[in-house]
Amino acid sequence: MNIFRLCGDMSHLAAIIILLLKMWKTRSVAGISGKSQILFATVFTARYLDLFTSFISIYNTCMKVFFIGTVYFTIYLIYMKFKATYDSNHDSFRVEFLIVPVGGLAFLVNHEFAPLEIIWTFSIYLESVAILPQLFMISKTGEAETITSHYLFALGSYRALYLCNWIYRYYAEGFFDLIAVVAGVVQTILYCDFFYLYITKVMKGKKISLPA
Amino acid sequence: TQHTSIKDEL
Repeated sequence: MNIFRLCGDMSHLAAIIILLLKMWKTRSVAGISGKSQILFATVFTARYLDLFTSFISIYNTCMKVFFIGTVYFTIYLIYMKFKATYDSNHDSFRVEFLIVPVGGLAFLVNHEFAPLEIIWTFSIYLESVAILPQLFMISKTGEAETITSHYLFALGSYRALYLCNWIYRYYAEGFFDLIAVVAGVVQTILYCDFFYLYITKVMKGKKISLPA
Repeated sequence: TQHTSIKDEL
């Protein structure tokens, strides 16, 4: 565990808590993509199957259980409890265009052709693009609430901090995972446009609104 | 450099 990794995890944790607080306090899931959350649930479920096969640390286990628990609770809030506020018309990204190629790629490009390893690889690839339905929704509606922007900033920062973690680990431990690094770079690049808007608008007290 | 099959990251 190094400082980049810890900050990355804390950023990820903060993102999830910000999203839950937004939904709970406003009793609304407006502006949130249910499809992105379903993709994240798929990512966590696929990646954390190793909860049953290997124990790493109390920290590791607690975080995994928290991530899985909260993402399913988020889906419950979007599709059941606060369903009336869910903007399904604008959440129209076709997720099969992500799942199918990502599944195929996980079969073709992996570290080892074994079930758990392929499922892990699938989760890494899927995570890198899972935010697309959310970004697509914002581009369709042309705006994002400030709290939603904070959520996205924390979520995007998490993988950027992991990139720093991997650079550190490469030099400190000789650890290098090409699949995670390439997917992490792709994931971070997808947020760049948003990061720019966040820094130029949200940090100056304005909300994100795109020209029509 | 090494790749570990035990994933210690989240």
